[in-house]
Amino acid sequence: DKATNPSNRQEDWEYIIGFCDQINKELEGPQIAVRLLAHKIQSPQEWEAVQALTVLEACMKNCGRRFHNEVGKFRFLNELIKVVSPKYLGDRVSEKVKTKVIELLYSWTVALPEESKIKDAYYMLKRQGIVMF
Amino acid sequence: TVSFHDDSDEDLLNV
Repeated sequence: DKATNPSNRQEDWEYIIGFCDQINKELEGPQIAVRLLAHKIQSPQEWEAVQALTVLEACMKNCGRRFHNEVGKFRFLNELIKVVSPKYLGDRVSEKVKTKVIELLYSWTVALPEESKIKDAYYMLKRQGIVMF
Repeated sequence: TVSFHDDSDEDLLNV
């Protein structure tokens, strides 16, 4: 909540790194974290969603394979797909948030080729015309 | 304590 608080004036890296540390400490950290992050990323408040995406990116860089495995499941990827798809939340979500989600997905297809479901999700969005370029 | 490792997943959404 503190790492994504809409009243933060700017991204609060103390809390963001604290969230990453907590994931690394706990056995079920990645599973719990992705559920919390999916909820924040779908926030109707743009700034809360943007901060949640920054936290997600930080976790991908700092929480290792256990976290990558969890993000690389359709269970989580589907929550990101809902954000960009007009069939779900896409019409109500800002372009900024949608662009960031697509940029993250693309960056992981390059950085984590072993997480094949990320590629499946990204190329499905491309085929459906939701990712244009 | 023994932790249950959840390896389950769902299907990819269709948009």
